[in-house]
Amino acid sequence: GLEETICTTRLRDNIADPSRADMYNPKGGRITSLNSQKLPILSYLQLSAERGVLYRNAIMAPHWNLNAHSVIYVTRGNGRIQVVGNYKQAVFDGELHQGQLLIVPQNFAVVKQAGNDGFEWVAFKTNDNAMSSPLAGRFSVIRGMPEEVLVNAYRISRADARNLKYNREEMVVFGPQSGSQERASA
Amino acid sequence: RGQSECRVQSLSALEPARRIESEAGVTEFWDESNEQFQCAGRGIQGTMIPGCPETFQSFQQSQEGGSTRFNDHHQKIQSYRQGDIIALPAGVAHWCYNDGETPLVAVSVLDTSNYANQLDQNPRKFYLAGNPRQQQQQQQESGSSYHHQQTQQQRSGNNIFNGFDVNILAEAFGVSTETARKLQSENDNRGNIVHVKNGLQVIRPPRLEEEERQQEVRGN
Repeated sequence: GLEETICTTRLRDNIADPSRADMYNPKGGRITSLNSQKLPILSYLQLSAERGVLYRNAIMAPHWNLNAHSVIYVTRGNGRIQVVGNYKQAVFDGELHQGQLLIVPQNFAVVKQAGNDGFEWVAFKTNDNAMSSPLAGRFSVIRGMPEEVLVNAYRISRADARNLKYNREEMVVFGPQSGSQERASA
Repeated sequence: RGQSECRVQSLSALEPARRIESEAGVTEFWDESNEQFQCAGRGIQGTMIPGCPETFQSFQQSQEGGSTRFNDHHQKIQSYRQGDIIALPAGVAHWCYNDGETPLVAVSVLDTSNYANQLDQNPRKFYLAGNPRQQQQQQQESGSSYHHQQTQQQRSGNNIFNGFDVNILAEAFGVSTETARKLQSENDNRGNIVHVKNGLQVIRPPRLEEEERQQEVRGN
């Protein structure tokens, strides 16, 4: 029965259509991902894809990829990207423009901030079910930790720990936040 | 064995207690009753798995109206004690805390050839907090024969927030730059194991023996 599966399998999908976004924030932008659960042929290729659109000055939550490298290709606009490994300096800290490509190794943390023209990219990930772990936002690893652990690990007050955990209610696409400092101190 | 017996003053390299040579290889066994294996202490541990909900929640009851106010919530915490094996999936963040009366000794086995690892075979630690760099620099000064190894350790010791721009961090977390700087732990010389004054107060169900004790107190 394998040949029947191969012959009838779906080979094409559309991740540019905004209405099919997996994550959407009207202030920040949208992310659409495509993995082998949505397009089974990808399990043969061991690849998945992600299409991202960040509006002007929006941020994609800092995160790391658990099980895949990521190849980011910029399709429109520009943005600042920082990639950080397990030593002090960022391994990449610069502007990416349309037509440029950047590789983010597995487990390295990355943050993207759109420039004035917005930032659009497509990322190819080297696992058919690529997973990432955000550092900030509603699904973040920081939010998954007890307040008390943050207080002791970072030597911060309970109020600061609470701010770290709950100030960003968005999921992974963050709108620009002009008054973040006032809110944090309030 | 009672908790008072666990006094590991120093650890030593152990020779296998038994060695079986076969036609095509050797099997070595260590004595599981050795004190070093027995006295491992106990602790609690949190693993943050992306996509999993924060199922441990605490609420505070206000005295006036009797209304409940949300206090804190986080992902599941598990207790462990001597003899337990903890398996962590590749790439997830975790923390642990010694809530026992004795030192907590754990042996980590890192599987760099696991299916998920697409990097090289070098084990890498990505710290979310702490700044163990300075501690390792001191070790480096004390001996030169391990220079290469120590340099590698020094490079692998930093907190990942350290490499990010502090303004981007502040914006991503929605906090002040001062708090973002604390995330980077630049002036924190405590290393990656820190002392918690007055014990770590986290939301977690009691251990079995604690629960039994509580039930005895509550008994008729």
